[in-house]
Amino acid sequence: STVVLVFQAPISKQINGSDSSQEFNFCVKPGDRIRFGEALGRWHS
Amino acid sequence: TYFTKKFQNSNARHSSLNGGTGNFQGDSFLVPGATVATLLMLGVLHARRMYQDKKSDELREKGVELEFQPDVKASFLRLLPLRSISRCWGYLTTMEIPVWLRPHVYRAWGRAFHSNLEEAALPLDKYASLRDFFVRTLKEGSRPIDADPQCLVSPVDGTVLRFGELNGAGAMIEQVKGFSYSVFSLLGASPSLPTTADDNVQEDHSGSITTTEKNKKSWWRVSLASPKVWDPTLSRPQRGLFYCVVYLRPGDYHRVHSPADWNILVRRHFSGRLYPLNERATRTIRNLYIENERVVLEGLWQEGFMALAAIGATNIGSIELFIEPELQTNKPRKKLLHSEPPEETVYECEGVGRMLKKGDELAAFNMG
Repeated sequence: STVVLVFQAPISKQINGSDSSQEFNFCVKPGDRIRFGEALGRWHS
Repeated sequence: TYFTKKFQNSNARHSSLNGGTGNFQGDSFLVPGATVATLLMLGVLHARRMYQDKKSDELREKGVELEFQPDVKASFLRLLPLRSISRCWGYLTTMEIPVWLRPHVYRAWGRAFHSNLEEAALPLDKYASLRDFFVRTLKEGSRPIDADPQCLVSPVDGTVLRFGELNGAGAMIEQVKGFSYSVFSLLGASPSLPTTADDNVQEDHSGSITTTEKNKKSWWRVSLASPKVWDPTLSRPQRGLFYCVVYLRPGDYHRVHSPADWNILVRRHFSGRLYPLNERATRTIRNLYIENERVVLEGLWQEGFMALAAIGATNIGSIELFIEPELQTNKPRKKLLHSEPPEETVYECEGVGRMLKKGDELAAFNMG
């Protein structure tokens, strides 16, 4: 079986006018084994 | 040759012994010969399969990506009654196994499919059938959930096949190198699926700024529905649409959890085919994910739109929703030939659909 996740996430966001921005990035690679509860991706300033 | 000679000798011996009949012993010998031939054939097929898998693993390690390549076997699969086969398999796996035999059967399954039996919540002899074992829960604490508030967690155990960002109205997801399918076909033509960055303005190809009604609608729908209050100090948020495909092997833990705090608004059930979903099938069967039986959940999370498609396979044809236990999948279909339109349910309770926290149990795949 297979699960496909489709979601919106920040690609860039100015926070309160400052110059920092957020961007979603995957923290996996194709072929990686992953377990439920582990991070697929994060968006940090 | 060995068996033929042995058979002829034993035949000759028997005919001399009991006056020329010799038919009874000769026939009885034929049965082991047929069994041996069948076992030999299965052995050869398995060895060939292992050789092919090893070859594709070596290519993958070298970074060579196998391309889409339809073959005769894929066309042959179209002729098989895969849904009926799947239901028969499901019926067999519901058979109760004698208590003393259960640990041996589940250990054999664990060895064959690399399952980690230590994590099973119950002792092995408590799972009455293979189907009960397959949908097992895990011991408390087996899957710690990433507490980072700015991360999305995997909803299942499995292997990450592909991921990336979807751009443009076409929004295609690559099934395998050389073949892609549209996210609209996968999820169903959904009005809330944003097709580009949901910012109210977007650069079009001529570089001029255009505003699209659709984005406005999807943005206002997101902003009105999402619990967060619109904060004018924030500049316009730019959001992209991403996807991730995770393949679950037969030995993996097969329950599905919520990848984030999520309001599920709509459920769509596509009663499709049940092709196998293994690596070879993704390389040889066209439109695999949009032809197979699947359940799509669609809703909103803090960053906007979110949808999850749980896709069944021949051996794992059932998808059970804990938020809608009455949904039945992989049932006999009325119309055999063409595929039926998806059956849709809008979750209206609490006014904003079914609220789930990150990590909550959502669904389970099961056999048959």
